[in-house]
Amino acid sequence: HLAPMPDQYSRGVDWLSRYGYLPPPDPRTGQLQSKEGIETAIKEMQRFAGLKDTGKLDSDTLKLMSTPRCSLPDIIGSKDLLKKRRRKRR
Amino acid sequence: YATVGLRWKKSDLTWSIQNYPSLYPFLKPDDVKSIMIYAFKAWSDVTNLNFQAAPPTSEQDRADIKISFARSLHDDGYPFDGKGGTLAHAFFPGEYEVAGDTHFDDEESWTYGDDSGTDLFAVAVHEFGHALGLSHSSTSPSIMRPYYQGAVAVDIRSYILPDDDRYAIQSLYGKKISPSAPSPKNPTSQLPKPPNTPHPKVPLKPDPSIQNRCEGGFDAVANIRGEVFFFKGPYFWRIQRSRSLVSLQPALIKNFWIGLPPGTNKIDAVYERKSDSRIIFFIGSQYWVFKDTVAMSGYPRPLSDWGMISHDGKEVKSVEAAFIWAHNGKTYIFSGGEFWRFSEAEQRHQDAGYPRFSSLWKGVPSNPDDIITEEEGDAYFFKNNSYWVVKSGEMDQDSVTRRSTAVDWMRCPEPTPTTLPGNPRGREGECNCGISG
Repeated sequence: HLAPMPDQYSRGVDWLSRYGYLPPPDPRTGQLQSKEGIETAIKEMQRFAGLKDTGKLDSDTLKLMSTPRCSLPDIIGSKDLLKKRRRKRR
Repeated sequence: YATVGLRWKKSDLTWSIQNYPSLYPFLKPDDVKSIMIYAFKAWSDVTNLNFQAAPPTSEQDRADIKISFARSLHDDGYPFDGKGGTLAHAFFPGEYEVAGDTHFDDEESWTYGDDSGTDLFAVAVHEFGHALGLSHSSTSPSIMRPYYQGAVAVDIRSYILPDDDRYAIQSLYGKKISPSAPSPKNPTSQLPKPPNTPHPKVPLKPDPSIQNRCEGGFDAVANIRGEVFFFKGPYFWRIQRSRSLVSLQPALIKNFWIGLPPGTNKIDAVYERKSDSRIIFFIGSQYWVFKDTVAMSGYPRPLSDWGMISHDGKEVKSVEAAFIWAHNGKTYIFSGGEFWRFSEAEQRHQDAGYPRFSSLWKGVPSNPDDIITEEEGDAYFFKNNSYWVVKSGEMDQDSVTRRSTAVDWMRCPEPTPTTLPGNPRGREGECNCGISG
Protein backbone atom coordinates (compact mmCIF):
# COMPACT_ATOMS: atom_id res chain seq x y z
CA HIS A 1 0.00 0.00 0.00
CA LEU A 2 2.21 2.78 -1.27
CA ALA A 3 1.76 6.18 0.35
CA PRO A 4 -0.37 8.37 -1.97
CA MET A 5 1.56 10.53 -4.41
CA PRO A 6 1.37 14.25 -3.48
CA ASP A 7 -1.17 15.01 -6.24
CA GLN A 8 -3.27 12.06 -5.06
CA TYR A 9 -3.21 13.67 -1.61
CA SER A 10 -4.40 17.05 -2.83
CA ARG A 11 -7.00 15.38 -5.05
CA GLY A 12 -8.11 13.35 -2.04
CA VAL A 13 -8.54 16.54 0.00
CA ASP A 14 -10.54 18.13 -2.83
CA TRP A 15 -12.68 15.00 -3.02
CA LEU A 16 -13.35 15.09 0.74
CA SER A 17 -14.37 18.76 0.55
CA ARG A 18 -16.56 18.18 -2.48
CA TYR A 19 -18.54 15.37 -0.89
CA GLY A 20 -19.04 17.08 2.45
CA TYR A 21 -16.45 15.33 4.61
CA LEU A 22 -14.25 18.42 4.96
CA PRO A 23 -15.64 21.91 5.50
CA PRO A 24 -14.34 24.21 2.71
CA PRO A 25 -11.22 26.06 3.94
CA ASP A 26 -12.21 29.32 5.67
CA PRO A 27 -11.89 32.01 2.97
CA ARG A 28 -11.36 34.84 5.52
CA THR A 29 -8.45 33.34 7.37
CA GLY A 30 -7.25 31.33 4.39
CA GLN A 31 -6.82 28.70 7.05
CA LEU A 32 -5.61 25.42 5.55
CA GLN A 33 -7.03 22.11 6.62
CA SER A 34 -5.32 20.65 9.70
CA LYS A 35 -3.71 17.20 9.45
CA GLU A 36 -6.02 15.92 12.20
CA GLY A 37 -9.02 17.39 10.42
CA ILE A 38 -8.10 15.58 7.24
CA GLU A 39 -7.55 12.28 9.03
CA THR A 40 -10.92 12.62 10.77
CA ALA A 41 -12.58 13.35 7.43
CA ILE A 42 -10.91 10.33 5.81
CA LYS A 43 -12.09 8.09 8.65
CA GLU A 44 -15.64 9.38 8.29
CA MET A 45 -15.58 8.69 4.55
CA GLN A 46 -14.19 5.19 5.15
CA ARG A 47 -16.86 4.38 7.72
CA PHE A 48 -19.61 5.68 5.44
CA ALA A 49 -18.35 3.45 2.64
CA GLY A 50 -17.82 0.41 4.84
CA LEU A 51 -14.01 0.50 4.49
CA LYS A 52 -11.51 -0.02 7.31
CA ASP A 53 -11.22 3.41 8.95
CA THR A 54 -7.46 3.80 8.82
CA GLY A 55 -7.57 7.60 8.45
CA LYS A 56 -5.03 7.15 5.63
CA LEU A 57 -5.51 7.52 1.87
CA ASP A 58 -4.77 3.82 1.39
CA SER A 59 -5.30 2.01 -1.89
CA ASP A 60 -8.86 0.86 -1.09
CA THR A 61 -9.82 4.43 -0.23
CA LEU A 62 -8.18 5.95 -3.31
CA LYS A 63 -9.80 3.23 -5.45
CA LEU A 64 -13.24 4.08 -4.08
CA MET A 65 -12.63 7.80 -4.55
CA SER A 66 -12.15 7.14 -8.26
CA THR A 67 -15.35 5.05 -8.51
CA PRO A 68 -18.13 6.63 -10.62
CA ARG A 69 -20.74 8.12 -8.29
CA CYS A 70 -23.56 10.57 -7.75
CA SER A 71 -22.27 14.14 -7.57
CA LEU A 72 -24.32 15.08 -4.50
CA PRO A 73 -22.34 15.24 -1.24
CA ASP A 74 -22.61 12.39 1.27
CA ILE A 75 -22.70 14.70 4.27
CA ILE A 76 -25.10 17.58 3.89
CA GLY A 77 -24.75 20.04 6.76
CA SER A 78 -27.78 22.28 7.26
CA LYS A 79 -25.64 25.35 6.51
CA ASP A 80 -24.82 23.91 3.07
CA LEU A 81 -28.50 23.33 2.50
CA LEU A 82 -29.41 26.88 3.47
CA LYS A 83 -26.59 28.17 1.30
CA LYS A 84 -27.82 25.98 -1.56
CA ARG A 85 -31.36 27.17 -1.14
CA ARG A 86 -30.18 30.81 -0.94
CA ARG A 87 -28.20 30.33 -4.16
CA LYS A 88 -31.24 28.79 -5.82
CA ARG A 89 -33.45 31.80 -4.99
CA ARG A 90 -30.86 34.20 -6.40
CA TYR B 1 -30.49 6.21 5.37
CA ALA B 2 -30.57 9.99 5.61
CA THR B 3 -33.20 12.56 4.70
CA VAL B 4 -32.56 16.26 4.23
CA GLY B 5 -35.73 17.49 5.89
CA LEU B 6 -37.30 18.51 2.58
CA ARG B 7 -40.27 16.78 0.98
CA TRP B 8 -42.97 17.52 -1.56
CA LYS B 9 -46.14 18.88 -0.02
CA LYS B 10 -48.19 16.93 -2.57
CA SER B 11 -48.26 13.29 -3.61
CA ASP B 12 -49.11 13.73 -7.30
CA LEU B 13 -45.94 14.74 -9.11
CA THR B 14 -45.41 15.35 -12.80
CA TRP B 15 -42.23 14.66 -14.70
CA SER B 16 -40.90 15.33 -18.18
CA ILE B 17 -37.83 14.47 -20.24
CA GLN B 18 -36.22 17.53 -21.79
CA ASN B 19 -33.73 15.68 -24.03
CA TYR B 20 -32.14 12.28 -24.55
CA PRO B 21 -28.66 10.67 -24.30
CA SER B 22 -26.49 11.64 -27.25
CA LEU B 23 -23.74 9.05 -26.92
CA TYR B 24 -23.55 5.43 -28.08
CA PRO B 25 -25.44 3.15 -27.54
CA PHE B 26 -28.09 5.85 -28.17
CA LEU B 27 -30.90 4.46 -26.04
CA LYS B 28 -34.11 5.06 -27.96
CA PRO B 29 -36.38 7.80 -26.48
CA ASP B 30 -39.10 5.22 -25.92
CA ASP B 31 -36.66 3.03 -23.97
CA VAL B 32 -35.53 6.02 -21.89
CA LYS B 33 -39.18 6.80 -21.11
CA SER B 34 -39.83 3.19 -20.08
CA ILE B 35 -36.75 3.20 -17.85
CA MET B 36 -37.88 6.44 -16.16
CA ILE B 37 -41.41 5.08 -15.65
CA TYR B 38 -40.09 2.00 -13.85
CA ALA B 39 -37.55 4.06 -11.90
CA PHE B 40 -40.40 6.20 -10.55
CA LYS B 41 -42.48 3.05 -9.97
CA ALA B 42 -39.82 1.77 -7.53
CA TRP B 43 -40.72 4.71 -5.24
CA SER B 44 -44.48 4.83 -5.88
CA ASP B 45 -44.80 1.10 -5.18
CA VAL B 46 -44.03 1.67 -1.48
CA THR B 47 -45.67 5.07 -0.89
CA ASN B 48 -48.76 6.98 -1.95
CA LEU B 49 -46.75 9.05 -4.41
CA ASN B 50 -48.08 9.13 -7.95
CA PHE B 51 -45.90 10.06 -10.90
CA GLN B 52 -47.49 11.24 -14.11
CA ALA B 53 -45.63 12.06 -17.32
CA ALA B 54 -46.41 15.69 -18.22
CA PRO B 55 -48.31 15.85 -21.55
CA PRO B 56 -45.94 16.73 -24.44
CA THR B 57 -47.00 20.39 -24.50
CA SER B 58 -45.82 23.53 -22.76
CA GLU B 59 -46.59 21.60 -19.59
CA GLN B 60 -43.25 19.86 -20.07
CA ASP B 61 -41.43 22.93 -18.77
CA ARG B 62 -43.70 23.15 -15.80
CA ALA B 63 -43.27 19.55 -14.63
CA ASP B 64 -42.17 19.07 -11.02
CA ILE B 65 -39.28 16.80 -12.00
CA LYS B 66 -37.58 17.82 -15.24
CA ILE B 67 -35.12 15.19 -16.49
CA SER B 68 -32.28 16.18 -18.78
CA PHE B 69 -28.94 14.94 -20.13
CA ALA B 70 -26.26 17.61 -19.88
CA ARG B 71 -22.50 17.82 -20.02
CA SER B 72 -19.80 19.78 -18.20
CA LEU B 73 -21.07 23.25 -17.21
CA HIS B 74 -24.84 23.27 -17.59
CA ASP B 75 -25.74 26.48 -15.71
CA ASP B 76 -26.83 24.98 -12.42
CA GLY B 77 -23.56 25.58 -10.58
CA TYR B 78 -22.68 21.85 -10.49
CA PRO B 79 -20.67 20.99 -13.62
CA PHE B 80 -20.18 17.40 -14.70
CA ASP B 81 -16.69 16.05 -15.32
CA GLY B 82 -16.81 13.97 -18.51
CA LYS B 83 -16.93 10.18 -18.68
CA GLY B 84 -16.68 8.44 -15.30
CA GLY B 85 -16.39 10.44 -12.08
CA THR B 86 -19.72 12.12 -11.39
CA LEU B 87 -22.63 10.49 -13.21
CA ALA B 88 -25.68 12.53 -12.25
CA HIS B 89 -27.30 14.71 -9.62
CA ALA B 90 -30.78 15.86 -8.61
CA PHE B 91 -32.20 18.77 -6.64
CA PHE B 92 -34.11 18.25 -3.45
CA PRO B 93 -37.84 18.99 -3.19
CA GLY B 94 -38.89 22.60 -2.63
CA GLU B 95 -40.68 25.61 -4.05
CA TYR B 96 -37.74 26.86 -6.10
CA GLU B 97 -37.53 26.48 -9.86
CA VAL B 98 -35.01 23.62 -10.11
CA ALA B 99 -36.47 21.66 -7.18
CA GLY B 100 -36.67 17.97 -8.12
CA ASP B 101 -34.86 18.46 -11.42
CA THR B 102 -32.61 15.53 -12.31
CA HIS B 103 -29.55 15.83 -14.54
CA PHE B 104 -27.59 12.93 -16.06
CA ASP B 105 -24.06 13.41 -17.39
CA ASP B 106 -24.45 13.14 -21.16
CA GLU B 107 -20.82 12.08 -21.53
CA GLU B 108 -21.57 8.71 -19.97
CA SER B 109 -22.54 5.71 -22.12
CA TRP B 110 -26.01 5.20 -20.73
CA THR B 111 -27.12 1.60 -21.21
CA TYR B 112 -29.69 -0.75 -19.84
CA GLY B 113 -29.48 -4.44 -19.10
CA ASP B 114 -25.82 -4.91 -19.90
CA ASP B 115 -22.51 -4.16 -18.27
CA SER B 116 -20.91 -2.37 -21.17
CA GLY B 117 -21.87 1.10 -19.99
CA THR B 118 -23.56 2.87 -17.06
CA ASP B 119 -26.95 1.46 -16.16
CA LEU B 120 -29.52 4.25 -16.59
CA PHE B 121 -32.19 2.53 -14.52
CA ALA B 122 -29.98 2.12 -11.43
CA VAL B 123 -28.81 5.76 -11.52
CA ALA B 124 -32.34 7.05 -12.21
CA VAL B 125 -33.80 5.28 -9.16
CA HIS B 126 -30.98 6.76 -7.05
CA GLU B 127 -31.41 10.31 -8.35
CA PHE B 128 -35.19 10.24 -7.98
CA GLY B 129 -34.52 9.33 -4.35
CA HIS B 130 -32.78 12.72 -4.04
CA ALA B 131 -35.55 14.45 -5.99
CA LEU B 132 -37.96 13.12 -3.32
CA GLY B 133 -35.83 14.24 -0.35
CA LEU B 134 -33.38 11.45 0.41
CA SER B 135 -29.68 11.94 0.94
CA HIS B 136 -26.98 9.29 0.59
CA SER B 137 -27.05 6.12 2.65
CA SER B 138 -24.07 4.25 4.12
CA THR B 139 -26.06 1.02 4.31
CA SER B 140 -25.57 -1.95 2.01
CA PRO B 141 -27.71 -2.86 0.22
CA SER B 142 -29.16 0.52 -0.58
CA ILE B 143 -29.89 2.24 -3.87
CA MET B 144 -28.94 5.52 -2.14
CA ARG B 145 -25.28 4.56 -1.68
CA PRO B 146 -23.26 7.29 -3.40
CA TYR B 147 -21.08 4.92 -5.44
CA TYR B 148 -22.21 3.37 -8.71
CA GLN B 149 -23.00 -0.31 -8.08
CA GLY B 150 -23.79 -1.51 -11.59
CA ALA B 151 -27.18 -2.74 -12.80
CA VAL B 152 -29.58 -3.42 -9.94
CA ALA B 153 -32.26 -5.42 -11.73
CA VAL B 154 -32.39 -8.22 -14.26
CA ASP B 155 -35.94 -7.07 -15.03
CA ILE B 156 -36.72 -3.46 -14.06
CA ARG B 157 -40.45 -4.18 -14.10
CA SER B 158 -40.11 -6.23 -10.97
CA TYR B 159 -37.44 -4.18 -9.20
CA ILE B 160 -38.05 -3.82 -5.45
CA LEU B 161 -36.30 -1.21 -3.27
CA PRO B 162 -33.93 -2.49 -0.57
CA ASP B 163 -35.44 -2.21 2.93
CA ASP B 164 -33.22 0.74 3.93
CA ASP B 165 -34.55 2.83 1.07
CA ARG B 166 -38.14 1.77 1.66
CA TYR B 167 -37.92 2.87 5.31
CA ALA B 168 -36.32 6.13 4.20
CA ILE B 169 -39.00 7.13 1.69
CA GLN B 170 -41.80 5.99 3.97
CA SER B 171 -40.37 8.20 6.73
CA LEU B 172 -41.14 11.13 4.43
CA TYR B 173 -44.33 10.06 2.64
CA GLY B 174 -45.78 7.23 4.71
CA LYS B 175 -46.63 3.73 3.53
CA LYS B 176 -48.78 2.92 0.55
CA ILE B 177 -52.26 2.40 1.91
CA SER B 178 -54.35 2.02 -1.20
CA PRO B 179 -55.45 -1.61 -1.63
CA SER B 180 -53.99 -2.20 -5.02
CA ALA B 181 -51.03 -0.17 -6.13
CA PRO B 182 -52.07 1.52 -9.35
CA SER B 183 -49.31 0.40 -11.68
CA PRO B 184 -48.15 3.17 -14.03
CA LYS B 185 -50.98 3.99 -16.41
CA ASN B 186 -50.33 0.88 -18.53
CA PRO B 187 -47.07 2.29 -19.92
CA THR B 188 -46.88 -0.53 -22.35
CA SER B 189 -49.88 0.79 -24.30
CA GLN B 190 -48.64 4.41 -24.34
CA LEU B 191 -45.01 3.41 -24.59
CA PRO B 192 -43.28 0.46 -26.17
CA LYS B 193 -42.47 -2.53 -24.00
CA PRO B 194 -39.33 -1.99 -21.90
CA PRO B 195 -36.09 -3.00 -23.55
CA ASN B 196 -36.06 -6.77 -23.95
CA THR B 197 -34.33 -8.17 -20.91
CA PRO B 198 -33.37 -11.80 -20.55
CA HIS B 199 -35.87 -12.37 -17.80
CA PRO B 200 -36.59 -15.94 -16.72
CA LYS B 201 -39.56 -17.37 -18.57
CA VAL B 202 -42.10 -19.26 -16.51
CA PRO B 203 -40.31 -22.58 -16.21
CA LEU B 204 -42.02 -25.43 -17.92
CA LYS B 205 -43.21 -27.76 -15.22
CA PRO B 206 -40.42 -30.31 -15.19
CA ASP B 207 -41.68 -33.82 -15.03
CA PRO B 208 -40.93 -34.78 -11.41
CA SER B 209 -40.72 -38.42 -12.41
CA ILE B 210 -37.59 -37.54 -14.40
CA GLN B 211 -35.98 -35.47 -11.67
CA ASN B 212 -36.58 -37.06 -8.33
CA ARG B 213 -34.66 -34.97 -5.78
CA CYS B 214 -34.53 -37.96 -3.43
CA GLU B 215 -32.36 -39.99 -5.82
CA GLY B 216 -29.27 -37.84 -5.34
CA GLY B 217 -26.59 -38.08 -8.02
CA PHE B 218 -26.18 -34.32 -8.34
CA ASP B 219 -23.74 -33.04 -10.95
CA ALA B 220 -22.75 -29.93 -9.01
CA VAL B 221 -23.46 -28.26 -5.68
CA ALA B 222 -22.66 -24.63 -4.87
CA ASN B 223 -23.05 -22.26 -1.93
CA ILE B 224 -24.03 -18.98 -3.61
CA ARG B 225 -24.60 -16.00 -1.34
CA GLY B 226 -25.55 -18.30 1.49
CA GLU B 227 -28.04 -20.36 -0.53
CA VAL B 228 -27.13 -23.87 -1.72
CA PHE B 229 -27.86 -24.84 -5.34
CA PHE B 230 -28.02 -28.51 -6.38
CA PHE B 231 -27.62 -28.99 -10.14
CA LYS B 232 -28.71 -32.17 -11.92
CA GLY B 233 -29.08 -32.50 -15.69
CA PRO B 234 -30.89 -29.42 -17.03
CA TYR B 235 -32.45 -28.69 -13.62
CA PHE B 236 -31.50 -27.26 -10.24
CA TRP B 237 -32.92 -27.08 -6.72
CA ARG B 238 -32.32 -24.10 -4.45
CA ILE B 239 -32.05 -24.23 -0.66
CA GLN B 240 -32.33 -21.00 1.28
CA ARG B 241 -30.21 -19.92 4.23
CA SER B 242 -32.94 -21.35 6.47
CA ARG B 243 -32.11 -24.74 4.87
CA SER B 244 -35.61 -24.88 3.39
CA LEU B 245 -36.09 -25.87 -0.26
CA VAL B 246 -37.45 -23.01 -2.38
CA SER B 247 -39.54 -25.67 -4.15
CA LEU B 248 -39.74 -29.44 -4.21
CA GLN B 249 -39.86 -29.10 -7.99
CA PRO B 250 -36.58 -28.31 -9.71
CA ALA B 251 -36.26 -25.25 -11.93
CA LEU B 252 -34.81 -25.26 -15.41
CA ILE B 253 -31.23 -23.99 -15.44
CA LYS B 254 -31.73 -22.25 -18.77
CA ASN B 255 -34.54 -20.12 -17.38
CA PHE B 256 -32.49 -18.70 -14.53
CA TRP B 257 -28.78 -18.88 -15.36
CA ILE B 258 -28.67 -16.85 -18.54
CA GLY B 259 -25.80 -17.44 -20.97
CA LEU B 260 -24.97 -21.15 -20.81
CA PRO B 261 -25.06 -23.07 -24.12
CA PRO B 262 -28.54 -24.11 -25.26
CA GLY B 263 -29.24 -27.72 -24.38
CA THR B 264 -26.87 -27.67 -21.39
CA ASN B 265 -27.53 -31.00 -19.73
CA LYS B 266 -24.74 -31.29 -17.18
CA ILE B 267 -22.84 -28.80 -15.05
CA ASP B 268 -19.52 -30.21 -13.78
CA ALA B 269 -18.87 -27.78 -10.92
CA VAL B 270 -19.90 -24.33 -9.64
CA TYR B 271 -18.56 -22.00 -6.95
CA GLU B 272 -18.90 -18.35 -5.89
CA ARG B 273 -15.66 -16.35 -5.98
CA LYS B 274 -15.51 -14.47 -2.68
CA SER B 275 -13.29 -11.62 -3.91
CA ASP B 276 -15.97 -10.19 -6.23
CA SER B 277 -19.05 -12.45 -5.75
CA ARG B 278 -18.84 -13.68 -9.32
CA ILE B 279 -20.12 -17.22 -9.89
CA ILE B 280 -17.94 -19.65 -11.87
CA PHE B 281 -19.50 -22.49 -13.88
CA PHE B 282 -17.39 -25.37 -15.23
CA ILE B 283 -18.70 -27.48 -18.13
CA GLY B 284 -16.28 -29.81 -19.88
CA SER B 285 -13.15 -27.97 -20.91
CA GLN B 286 -14.73 -24.53 -20.61
CA TYR B 287 -15.77 -22.16 -17.83
CA TRP B 288 -18.11 -19.17 -17.54
CA VAL B 289 -18.05 -16.24 -15.11
CA PHE B 290 -21.48 -14.99 -14.06
CA LYS B 291 -22.38 -11.62 -12.58
CA ASP B 292 -25.50 -12.47 -10.62
CA THR B 293 -27.52 -14.74 -12.92
CA VAL B 294 -26.14 -13.56 -16.27
CA ALA B 295 -22.93 -14.81 -17.89
CA MET B 296 -20.46 -11.97 -18.44
CA SER B 297 -19.36 -11.18 -21.98
CA GLY B 298 -16.13 -12.86 -23.15
CA TYR B 299 -17.12 -16.27 -21.81
CA PRO B 300 -16.87 -19.26 -22.12
CA ARG B 301 -13.09 -19.42 -21.86
CA PRO B 302 -10.92 -22.57 -22.03
CA LEU B 303 -10.11 -24.47 -18.86
CA SER B 304 -6.44 -24.17 -19.86
CA ASP B 305 -6.59 -20.63 -18.42
CA TRP B 306 -6.23 -22.28 -15.01
CA GLY B 307 -2.96 -24.02 -15.98
CA MET B 308 -3.84 -27.32 -14.29
CA ILE B 309 -1.42 -30.14 -15.28
CA SER B 310 -1.86 -33.55 -13.63
CA HIS B 311 0.96 -35.56 -12.05
CA ASP B 312 1.39 -37.50 -15.28
CA GLY B 313 1.86 -34.26 -17.20
CA LYS B 314 -1.53 -34.13 -18.88
CA GLU B 315 -3.65 -30.98 -19.16
CA VAL B 316 -6.86 -31.24 -17.15
CA LYS B 317 -9.85 -31.55 -19.50
CA SER B 318 -12.69 -31.23 -17.00
CA VAL B 319 -13.38 -30.39 -13.40
CA GLU B 320 -15.25 -32.54 -10.88
CA ALA B 321 -15.51 -30.18 -7.92
CA ALA B 322 -14.65 -26.61 -6.97
CA PHE B 323 -14.99 -24.69 -3.75
CA ILE B 324 -13.44 -21.95 -1.63
CA TRP B 325 -12.44 -23.22 1.79
CA ALA B 326 -13.77 -20.55 4.18
CA HIS B 327 -11.06 -21.25 6.72
CA ASN B 328 -8.26 -20.01 4.43
CA GLY B 329 -10.08 -18.32 1.53
CA LYS B 330 -8.26 -20.52 -1.00
CA THR B 331 -9.95 -22.00 -4.10
CA TYR B 332 -9.68 -25.79 -4.48
CA ILE B 333 -10.29 -27.54 -7.82
CA PHE B 334 -10.65 -31.35 -7.94
CA SER B 335 -10.18 -33.52 -11.04
CA GLY B 336 -9.18 -37.15 -11.62
CA GLY B 337 -8.23 -37.97 -8.02
CA GLU B 338 -6.04 -34.86 -7.73
CA PHE B 339 -6.62 -31.31 -6.54
CA TRP B 340 -5.08 -27.88 -7.13
CA ARG B 341 -5.15 -24.80 -4.90
CA PHE B 342 -5.47 -21.19 -6.08
CA SER B 343 -5.37 -17.76 -4.49
CA GLU B 344 -7.93 -15.43 -6.06
CA ALA B 345 -7.85 -12.45 -3.68
CA GLU B 346 -6.33 -10.22 -6.37
CA GLN B 347 -5.38 -12.00 -9.60
CA ARG B 348 -5.85 -15.77 -9.73
CA HIS B 349 -2.63 -17.70 -9.30
CA GLN B 350 -1.97 -21.37 -8.64
CA ASP B 351 -0.27 -22.11 -5.33
CA ALA B 352 3.03 -23.94 -5.59
CA GLY B 353 3.25 -27.64 -4.72
CA TYR B 354 0.06 -28.69 -6.47
CA PRO B 355 -1.56 -30.92 -7.66
CA ARG B 356 -1.80 -33.20 -4.67
CA PHE B 357 -3.74 -36.46 -4.41
CA SER B 358 -7.33 -36.17 -3.23
CA SER B 359 -6.71 -39.12 -0.91
CA LEU B 360 -5.06 -36.56 1.38
CA TRP B 361 -8.62 -35.66 2.39
CA LYS B 362 -9.20 -38.58 4.74
CA GLY B 363 -12.57 -40.24 5.06
CA VAL B 364 -14.24 -38.64 2.04
CA PRO B 365 -14.64 -39.71 -1.62
CA SER B 366 -11.54 -38.93 -3.69
CA ASN B 367 -13.70 -38.04 -6.71
CA PRO B 368 -16.61 -36.08 -5.20
CA ASP B 369 -19.54 -34.80 -7.26
CA ASP B 370 -18.88 -31.37 -5.74
CA ILE B 371 -17.90 -29.65 -2.51
CA ILE B 372 -19.16 -26.60 -0.66
CA THR B 373 -18.05 -24.77 2.42
CA GLU B 374 -20.22 -22.92 4.90
CA GLU B 375 -19.54 -19.78 6.91
CA GLU B 376 -18.15 -21.70 9.87
CA GLY B 377 -15.55 -23.16 7.52
CA ASP B 378 -16.61 -26.84 7.44
CA ALA B 379 -16.32 -28.47 4.00
CA TYR B 380 -19.17 -30.67 2.71
CA PHE B 381 -18.18 -33.37 0.19
CA PHE B 382 -21.11 -34.66 -1.93
CA LYS B 383 -21.11 -38.01 -3.77
CA ASN B 384 -24.15 -39.90 -5.16
CA ASN B 385 -26.77 -39.49 -2.45
CA SER B 386 -24.46 -38.92 0.52
CA TYR B 387 -22.30 -36.19 1.92
CA TRP B 388 -19.41 -35.99 4.37
CA VAL B 389 -18.45 -33.06 6.61
CA VAL B 390 -14.76 -32.17 7.00
CA LYS B 391 -14.32 -29.86 9.99
CA SER B 392 -12.90 -26.41 9.34
CA GLY B 393 -9.21 -26.52 8.52
CA GLU B 394 -8.80 -30.28 8.97
CA MET B 395 -8.03 -32.77 6.21
CA ASP B 396 -7.40 -35.98 8.08
CA GLN B 397 -9.83 -36.01 10.93
CA ASP B 398 -10.17 -39.61 12.00
CA SER B 399 -13.92 -40.02 11.92
CA VAL B 400 -15.91 -38.54 9.08
CA THR B 401 -19.50 -39.60 9.17
CA ARG B 402 -21.42 -40.27 5.99
CA ARG B 403 -24.82 -38.62 5.90
CA SER B 404 -27.83 -38.64 3.62
CA THR B 405 -28.18 -35.78 1.14
CA ALA B 406 -31.77 -36.79 0.42
CA VAL B 407 -32.81 -36.59 4.07
CA ASP B 408 -30.71 -33.66 5.33
CA TRP B 409 -30.86 -31.39 2.28
CA MET B 410 -33.73 -32.54 0.05
CA ARG B 411 -36.17 -33.13 2.87
CA CYS B 412 -36.91 -36.69 1.68
CA PRO B 413 -38.29 -39.33 4.04
CA GLU B 414 -35.75 -41.50 5.91
CA PRO B 415 -34.98 -44.56 3.75
CA THR B 416 -36.42 -47.70 5.35
CA PRO B 417 -33.48 -49.83 6.59
CA THR B 418 -33.04 -52.86 4.32
CA THR B 419 -31.06 -56.03 4.85
CA LEU B 420 -29.02 -56.35 1.70
CA PRO B 421 -27.84 -59.87 0.89
CA GLY B 422 -24.13 -60.44 1.42
CA ASN B 423 -23.71 -57.16 3.19
CA PRO B 424 -21.91 -57.01 6.55
CA ARG B 425 -24.69 -56.33 9.02
CA GLY B 426 -24.79 -55.08 12.55
CA ARG B 427 -28.02 -55.59 14.39
CA GLU B 428 -30.96 -56.98 12.38
CA GLY B 429 -32.13 -54.47 9.70
CA GLU B 430 -28.99 -52.39 9.68
CA CYS B 431 -26.33 -52.35 6.97
CA ASN B 432 -22.94 -50.70 7.10
CA CYS B 433 -21.52 -49.62 3.77
CA GLY B 434 -17.88 -48.73 3.22
CA ILE B 435 -17.11 -45.31 1.74
CA SER B 436 -17.04 -46.62 -1.79
CA GLY B 437 -20.37 -48.31 -1.08
